[in-house]
Amino acid sequence: MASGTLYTYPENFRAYKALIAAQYSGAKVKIAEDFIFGETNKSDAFLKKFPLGKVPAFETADGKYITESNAIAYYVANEQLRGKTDIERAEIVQWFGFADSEILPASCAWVFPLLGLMQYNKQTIEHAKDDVKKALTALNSHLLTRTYLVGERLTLADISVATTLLHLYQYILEPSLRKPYQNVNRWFQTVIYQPESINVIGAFKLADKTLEYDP
Amino acid sequence: MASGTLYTYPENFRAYKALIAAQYSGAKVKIAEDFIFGETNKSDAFLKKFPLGKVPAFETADGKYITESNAIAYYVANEQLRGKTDIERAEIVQWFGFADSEILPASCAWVFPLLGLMQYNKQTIEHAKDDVKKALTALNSHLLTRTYLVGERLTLADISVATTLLHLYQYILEPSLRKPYQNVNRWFQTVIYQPESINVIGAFKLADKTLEYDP
Amino acid sequence: MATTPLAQEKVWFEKPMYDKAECLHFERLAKG
Repeated sequence: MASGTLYTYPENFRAYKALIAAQYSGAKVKIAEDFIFGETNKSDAFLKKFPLGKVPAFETADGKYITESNAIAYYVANEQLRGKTDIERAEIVQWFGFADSEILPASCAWVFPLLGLMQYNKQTIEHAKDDVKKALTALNSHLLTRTYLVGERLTLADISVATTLLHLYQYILEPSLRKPYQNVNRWFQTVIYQPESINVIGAFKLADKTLEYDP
Repeated sequence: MASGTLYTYPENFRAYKALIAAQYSGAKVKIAEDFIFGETNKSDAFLKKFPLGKVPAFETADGKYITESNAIAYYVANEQLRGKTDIERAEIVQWFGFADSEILPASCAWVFPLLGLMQYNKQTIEHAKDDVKKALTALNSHLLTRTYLVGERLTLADISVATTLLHLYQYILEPSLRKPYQNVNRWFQTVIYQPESINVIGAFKLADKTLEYDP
Repeated sequence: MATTPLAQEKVWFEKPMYDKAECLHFERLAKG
């Protein structure tokens, strides 16, 4: 049974991947209590273990170090979450890539300016909207006849993609914007409202109204 | 034994991942002969199988569809390449993420303007140089006492990271620039000069001189 | 290496910028 310490700041959607996976697998994942983001991860001790200084970062009980959120989630998961056949495991890797290359860039480009994290640029946002539409359309199509992304049960694919969609569903996808993606909405809520997810994320609220840009 | 058809344009470093993996595993990977990039991948028939229209894309012999280069490589690989223990398999996922998030953006930001694929912006290039330096420094440190990235033998981690470094080693890292990264250089050449890699990439030539910007 | 299809490749060039923005935001939150 995997166990270890997870270094992260609070409400880090990337850290949620491993934390939710651990809820399913029973892995003992302790969140480092004395971790101060911006300080601890720049210390020599931390950089010795995790040279890039990024989080989430995981130290296993037997002294190994893992970075990259999908990798940590994989490590603390169980066989069901990791996929039971070669094709399932390959498909899970595929969805990791989909989340990181098709959803995340577009989500950040749309959400960050509205949260005041980056400069607002109308053209960038318009491109982001197109990219989000493409990704959600592909996802919606895939989920037409499926309950989960891979196989018949929840896997790391669902956890990874759903957590990567959290910002979009929290800040952007008000009812009219998410209406074209009914299969995604159904699947997303299936994943996020599992007890294992609620234990980590809490009671997640879908956007009532798209966040507006406030100069 | 995995088999199927790979759709890609020639000399696609992402496609190399699966092709090299197949050399090791013996998987029968046929490259689609009549594939014209920009046409075939925009056709209805292709988009029905691969809705995002991206390559590399893989159709298994039994009619399944896989996208994302790491996923295809995983599917056509063998147990050795995929990792033999949970920690090895997690570490391989970690290196997939490292290649895609720490190397690829910086590599493309540096190389593409010099290849005339993007506008040249001095500040962007300077940032890219810093990011490449960070990534290679971390890699160099990791490889100080290791022959391969994960475990004692070559895995998908080595294939994924090395292929993602091809552009840098081909166009940028002239001898003086690669000098600080002796462990990476050693490891990179170990991977790229395996017969299995040569069968796919051909005889790879390390950069003699950094490509210069030609307005 | 072939370069023309590369021009159509989708790469998140700005990723480091977004990573930095995210870090700054959460560092500020951590400081309270």
